[in-house]
Amino acid sequence: QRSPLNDFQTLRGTELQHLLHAEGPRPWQEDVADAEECARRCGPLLDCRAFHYNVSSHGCQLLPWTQDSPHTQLQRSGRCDLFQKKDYVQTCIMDNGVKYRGTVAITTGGLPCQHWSHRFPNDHRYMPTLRNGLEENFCRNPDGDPRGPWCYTTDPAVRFQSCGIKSCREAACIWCNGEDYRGAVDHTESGRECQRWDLQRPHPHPFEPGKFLDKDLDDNYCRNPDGSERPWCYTTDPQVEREFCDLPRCGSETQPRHEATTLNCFRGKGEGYRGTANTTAAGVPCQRWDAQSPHQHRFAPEKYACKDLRENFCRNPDGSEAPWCFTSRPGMRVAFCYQIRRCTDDMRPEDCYHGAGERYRGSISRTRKGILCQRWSAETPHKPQFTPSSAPHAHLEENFCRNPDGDSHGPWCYTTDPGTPFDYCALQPCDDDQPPSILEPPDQVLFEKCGKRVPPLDQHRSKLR
Amino acid sequence: VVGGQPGISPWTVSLRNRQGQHFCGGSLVKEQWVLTARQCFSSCHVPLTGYEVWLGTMFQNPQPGDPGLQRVPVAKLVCGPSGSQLVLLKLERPATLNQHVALICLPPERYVVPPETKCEIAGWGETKDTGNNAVLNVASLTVISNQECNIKHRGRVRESEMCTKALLVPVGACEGDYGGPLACFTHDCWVLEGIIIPNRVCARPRWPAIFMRVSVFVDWIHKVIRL
Repeated sequence: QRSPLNDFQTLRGTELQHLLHAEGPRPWQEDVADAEECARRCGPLLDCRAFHYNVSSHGCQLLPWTQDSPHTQLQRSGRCDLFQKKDYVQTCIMDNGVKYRGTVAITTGGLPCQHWSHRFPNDHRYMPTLRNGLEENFCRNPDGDPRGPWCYTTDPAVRFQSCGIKSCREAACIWCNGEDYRGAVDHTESGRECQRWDLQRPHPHPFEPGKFLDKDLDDNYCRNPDGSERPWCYTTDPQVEREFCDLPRCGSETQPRHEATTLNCFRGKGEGYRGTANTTAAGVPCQRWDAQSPHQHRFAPEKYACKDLRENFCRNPDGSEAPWCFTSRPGMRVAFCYQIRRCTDDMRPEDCYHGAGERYRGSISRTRKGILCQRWSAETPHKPQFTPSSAPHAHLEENFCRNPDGDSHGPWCYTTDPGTPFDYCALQPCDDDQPPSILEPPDQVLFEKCGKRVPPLDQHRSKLR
Repeated sequence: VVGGQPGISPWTVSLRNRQGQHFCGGSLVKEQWVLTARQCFSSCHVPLTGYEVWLGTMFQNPQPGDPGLQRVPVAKLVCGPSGSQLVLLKLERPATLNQHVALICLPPERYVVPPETKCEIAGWGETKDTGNNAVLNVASLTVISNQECNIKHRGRVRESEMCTKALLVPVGACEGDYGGPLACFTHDCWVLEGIIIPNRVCARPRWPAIFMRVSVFVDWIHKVIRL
């Protein structure tokens, strides 16, 4: 049950513009049910290489060109998604490349290709037609040569030569368990075609591309969004839900991915944690990774060589929220090891302040996360509540950290990051500073609106069965 | 929650990851703001697409038709001051307050809860088979002074933290409850005095539990919501 979209590569929120006005816009076909319908119309047409699908008007515009055609340009679009036939835009080939329609026009020996329509310097019998795709001087494979696309060359001494276009399998290899694989293989190891990630048939699944932006679940390419042992995909075969893909490994197994490893704390999701904590936060001992009881699992150490699944140490082999383990308790399959401390991701403090820092007059101008402070006199990216004129007492100079509102947590600044209105600075209380204790006797408090619960717990409890 | 019982806590919310799984608790302090624990998030700049807050239900896995259920995407995360172990989550839209969903009061700045004050924790976390995993569990705890707490914890408890009395039987928060509330009944109202953070062991008998003291960070909370 393959989708016609399987032949297309998607660029979300993108329009393909033709810069030569003589070409003129192509007509829109309105009220097309969905992008698949567009693909069904474009697929069989030899002069349709791509199409726009308007997600709001459900319109479809068939295009005879792609982003690799001359005088075209990609443009961000709030309305359209661009679908281009894989054969025309992929830089790698499947099988022997007879369907390749890319624009490589040079041979492995570096010789420019001869135009197919030319019979000089090398005469031949392959004349271009709309169907055989022998366009310009692009590498093609009209005779099914097992070595892939080739061309006649412009060197009379070399009649023809292969172009050396890599197979999509060889074009990208996988590190560790292939979580970072972003190649274009779209068939499983048994040869079944992959289902598109943005479709729920034939196999419904939870991996919606919009929800897993960091996994780049593009089109129907093999990916590893769930920490499996290697990239996989759902298949277009209704009888087979998902299968692994056959992809080459890069180099040695054991090097970790790009994050540094930590021993006494964990950073981010803890994928680099290599410490020896071996109980859950609930104090339950962890099960050994190389054991299958009390819990059977798929995380065999030899299949996750670079995840260091030694003994029963807390680890994060699948990109979960934090280090975790299978527990030794039959009734509790897995648990996080949140008792492991988080490494601080603050910058090292560069200066110090006394009290709450209201009298700090230093020139530190970075937040604890390293973001540059916004000038107090600026209005963007954040409109300040405190300005040099509104708070003269605070000496709001340039973009230096200050504490105009007596914030008890120290000097701060508005930041140049649009997403972070303000943050505390890379400062710390001076060693000789003793903040006053807060453990004073409580004083009276009055609450009006919040904190009420209807009905009160004890009454409600009496009604519970 | 270990040693608790099914109960109601209309300000307690469930944080859900992209797979829709519950992974932490939180407290609704404003219609559009939830206070929870830093420990629950991998970084202060984590992509939040797909993360949601579920409110208005007692169930860990409510049915889609659950009348009280509100599912609100998380729009923004703001990390608390260094050492606070807190984060504030801004929701994409305000929660609707009703008999299933209510705000909890914030204490005045630097307010210290008197010892012996009655409080409760709530969460959908690990029960260690002492409760019903399918619903919200609530357990009662009593505040003790930092001075008393530091006897057992050998002076490690900071002023920005607070403690509850050690009990002979296992009662307390556990994995999956982090970020949830320690709510105390003060002057005829429930007030969010503490936030559940990971302790070395969950609900350890004869051992005082440690929470973050919310009143130390109330000025930061007001500032973030205001700015």
